Amino acid sequence: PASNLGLEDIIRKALMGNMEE
Amino acid sequence: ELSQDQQALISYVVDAHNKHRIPQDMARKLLQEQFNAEENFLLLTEMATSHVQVLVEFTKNIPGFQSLDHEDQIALLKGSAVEAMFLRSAQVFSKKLPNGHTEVLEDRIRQSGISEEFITPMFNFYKSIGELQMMQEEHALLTAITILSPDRPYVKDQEAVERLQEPMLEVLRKVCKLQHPHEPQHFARLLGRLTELRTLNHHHAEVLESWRMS
Repeated sequence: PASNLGLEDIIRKALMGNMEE
Repeated sequence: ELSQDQQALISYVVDAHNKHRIPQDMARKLLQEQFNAEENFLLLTEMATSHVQVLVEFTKNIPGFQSLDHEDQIALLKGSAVEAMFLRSAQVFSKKLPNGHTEVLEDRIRQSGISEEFITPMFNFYKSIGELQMMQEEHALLTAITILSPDRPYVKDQEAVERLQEPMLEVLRKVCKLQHPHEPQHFARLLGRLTELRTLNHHHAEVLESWRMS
């Protein structure tokens, strides 16, 4: 779950374009 | 007067700011559903995650950001995520929301288990932002300026970040003059809010810790 991801993980994923639309 | 380039910069940043928001269904949930403490915690966590994703999408659209060193991009986002989140929330609280909505939101935050000593400065900040009666352009530019702070921890090429932040500051200064011609201190006040934001950011780690404990 997203709540287990750290801030940096979320940023890295979003920067790579893995964001769910 | 604003140059053509400056006008283009404003509309670009404002468009990006308006386009990338927390999904509406999530915001609706926050207002409509009944909640117990655990659900409240999960929903606020989900919102925070969504906020960071939206923030990254906004930031990618700031002219020049993607040309920065990749690790510096991460350092800037990591250093500013909390401040940008407070700015975005402040914008929500300064809007005229339908009757009762502000109270529901405030209740939810107050019942989230965060201790009162952190809640009070947060709502004080929302109030102080509300008093400035900022236009959309000011919100968008101030957020971009916060993100492009060269002095965040682990930023290697501070000069490259400064080169992006400076034109934004100049545009914001002009926008303040144009939008608030009778308040010569307006720009300085906005920058003062950034100092306040730093304090909130500084206490954020403690907030999370106290939240986890409770």
